[in-house]
Amino acid sequence: HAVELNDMFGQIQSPGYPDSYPSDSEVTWNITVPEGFRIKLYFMHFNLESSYLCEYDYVKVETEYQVLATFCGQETTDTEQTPGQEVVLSPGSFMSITFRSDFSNEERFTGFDAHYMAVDVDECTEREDEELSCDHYCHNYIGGYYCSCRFGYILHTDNRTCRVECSDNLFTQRTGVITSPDFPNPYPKSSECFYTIQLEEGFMVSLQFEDVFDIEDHPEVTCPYDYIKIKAGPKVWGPFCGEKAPEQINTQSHSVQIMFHSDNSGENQGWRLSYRATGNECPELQPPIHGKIEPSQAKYSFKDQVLISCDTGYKVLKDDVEMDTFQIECLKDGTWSNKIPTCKIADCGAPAELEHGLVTFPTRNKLTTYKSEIRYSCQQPYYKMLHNTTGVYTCSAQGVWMNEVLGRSRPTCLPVCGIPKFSRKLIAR
Amino acid sequence: IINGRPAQRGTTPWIAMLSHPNRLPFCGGSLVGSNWVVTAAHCLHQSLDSEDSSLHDSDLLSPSDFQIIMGKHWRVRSDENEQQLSVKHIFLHPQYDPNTFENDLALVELAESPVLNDFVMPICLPEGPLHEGAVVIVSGWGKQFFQRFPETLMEIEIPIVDHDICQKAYAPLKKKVTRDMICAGEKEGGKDACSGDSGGPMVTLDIEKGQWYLVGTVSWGEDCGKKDRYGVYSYIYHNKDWIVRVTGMRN
Repeated sequence: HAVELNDMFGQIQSPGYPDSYPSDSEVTWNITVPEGFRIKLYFMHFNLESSYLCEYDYVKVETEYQVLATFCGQETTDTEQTPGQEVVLSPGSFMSITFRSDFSNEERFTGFDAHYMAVDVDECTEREDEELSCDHYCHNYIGGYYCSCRFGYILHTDNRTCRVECSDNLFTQRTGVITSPDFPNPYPKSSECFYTIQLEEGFMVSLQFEDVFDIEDHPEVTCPYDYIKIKAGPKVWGPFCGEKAPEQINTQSHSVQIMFHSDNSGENQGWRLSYRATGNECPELQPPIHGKIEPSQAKYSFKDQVLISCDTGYKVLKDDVEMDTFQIECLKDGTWSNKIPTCKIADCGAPAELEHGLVTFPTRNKLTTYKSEIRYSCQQPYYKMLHNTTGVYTCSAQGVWMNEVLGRSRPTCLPVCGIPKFSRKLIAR
Repeated sequence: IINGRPAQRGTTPWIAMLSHPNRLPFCGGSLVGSNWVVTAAHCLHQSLDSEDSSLHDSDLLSPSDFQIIMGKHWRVRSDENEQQLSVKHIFLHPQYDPNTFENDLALVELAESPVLNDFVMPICLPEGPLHEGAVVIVSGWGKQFFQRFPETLMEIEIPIVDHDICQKAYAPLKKKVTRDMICAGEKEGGKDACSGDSGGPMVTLDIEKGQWYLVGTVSWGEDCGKKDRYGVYSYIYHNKDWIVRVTGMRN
């Protein structure tokens, strides 16, 4: 008959122990302990009838799938095995012990006295099956274990593999580099990564894989495990896997989705690609006279912007409005957002009047444009300039009359005091 | 001006004539900056009756009570170069005492600036105190001998008198000569300012700079031209800060 044992430890003895065991009997003990434990069995006493390969009386220790040991006799010989001081460990949480005696027991063998206990299984050190071991970190505890992941990873629902949250990668720049997670380290398992390149309509995105391209593949079946797929509008490229990178991909679209799938096994380095968005080209530009275009490029394409500025002393003139700089942009249809403006020389305009003074132009044509000069002077001899300045003003690049001492302030004519034109005839004695 | 001589036209272009609407002059003054006239405070209020000797606003002249004429030479006749100017504001020195003539100084702001020319030019303000023994020129259209008024602007050239000497000369008359005053004249009398010259300029020449500057303004004296009765003037340098503060002026 069978005895079911579910405790975490216990004792098993042959029938009638410590007296001799009866003949022609068979007892099975089925020990079951919780998952995460195994069973350790050791004998305190063992005394059975010996026989060649234990064909008469024996104790057999087994699991569901295999016989762990068969004992008989009083000591180990080349044909019989006794447990001695050895322990028997079950690989899993189940162990079955069967005691059998045949019809004779004249020598009154006393049988056995054994103890068993549940011992923790350290899944972290013992797990050979890569399929079942922790992906990153394994933490053993009495009765079980759990897996954890490196920072930035998430434990998959299989509680074993580590994946990354990589489903919301958005790229909006005109160029960029995209890689599998943790590249060039092996990419995480059980991950579904999405990368979106989203640009303004008018751009065309092209992809170029670089460096290593290493995605788990299968010799016969196309990418059954891990793969990368590219989608742009109705077009789809891939799935790609293996070690040969795809050629450059010109999507002809401004919006591209990249999907990367990895299953829960394998150690592959992954992939890296760079993308570039170009748009329609706009016609070459000629800088305005007395001006320049920045940046100066041989070609301009959609979204490229240029800044037109003028040389010192000149202002950008657009629709009769003066400004320091003017920006135009290459539109998606390959035309410029505006025509190139002209550069107008800064004009300081007629200089303001000076109280008790006058302004003179050194040039006959009384120029008031950039770098022209005027001279303020006071009504001599009745007024004198307050500051020690020449009164010379130059039209600055900002369109303001500037003096090297007074800046943009006009001079001040102060009345000359105490110097009459007429002096007393020398009457002083 | 007692015992003076007619001033040469254009040699005193800073002098201002304060005159009633009937054009009769009642005081002198000096143009400073482009639109200020320095004169005597006692020119700008009614005479006080002896009982109540404090000054009331009602005693003050208002800007419309008088005008200022620049470029004058003749006392009554018109001058081709004269410029009649109306008055915008009057500022009496805050410490002016009508009984003792202390800080007998006033500033008149002109409603418009005169046109400066050979006959109209401001006088400079003093940069420092007057040195001992300086000789000054005092000008005015005030009374001469026998109470007669001159035809034209008159002037005298007199020495500055030591402050202590002047104080001692007036002590017997119980008159105080304070630090804001300066005296000038001859010990034996003779040349002096007189009624009608009040507020007018006392100037001296800064030889180094070749510039005339205002030393004082005609203020008071006992009689005119008497022996030991020096002319007493309001000392400009003493009150220069106040003048600069009110006028915002700089030479």
